[in-house]
Amino acid sequence: HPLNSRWALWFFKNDRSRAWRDNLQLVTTFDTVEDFWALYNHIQLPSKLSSGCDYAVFKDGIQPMWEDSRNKKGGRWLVSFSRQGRYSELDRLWLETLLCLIGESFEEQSRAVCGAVVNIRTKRDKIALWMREMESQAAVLHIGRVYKECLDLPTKTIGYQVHADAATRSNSPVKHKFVL
Amino acid sequence: GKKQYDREFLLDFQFMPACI
Repeated sequence: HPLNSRWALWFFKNDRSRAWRDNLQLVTTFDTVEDFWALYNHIQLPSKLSSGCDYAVFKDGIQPMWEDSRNKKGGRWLVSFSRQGRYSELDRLWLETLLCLIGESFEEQSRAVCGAVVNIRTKRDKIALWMREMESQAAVLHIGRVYKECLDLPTKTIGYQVHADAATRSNSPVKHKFVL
Repeated sequence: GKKQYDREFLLDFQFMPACI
């Protein structure tokens, strides 16, 4: 059962002695439903990863970083949660994120979706859906509403951030341009 | 055409043996 796009799984493991880019590894790519599950069933769930690790699943050819030309002017819908929420919600929300990515749940806006990232961190874990520059706010909000519905989250739990704001922030938190 | 799959369809394949 072919997927609409070919996807790549990336793994990031924080090693402070190396450059950020060197800690990011392309694991593999897949483009069928069967290969997706073969991979998913074979790797650790996010809740089993150590702090400082990330998984990223992006359309093949797009690197999971702000610097990629497809990401540069885009943004992300972000859900973040404290450690208490981790064991009940993290793995479920990551799987739902992957299913809406590979199933292309965003209809005509699916083309604008670049990928998704889960960050395992000491204070708060994060899951984000990344998208390229959008032609309208309505398109950004459409993706956010569909995504929130996929995750089955209550109101005001996901926020949209522009990558350029995140990339240039100093110590201040990144503002949410929209909250759903 | 564009291939869209809903979550139930995708989940049906999770534990399906690869060669059938």
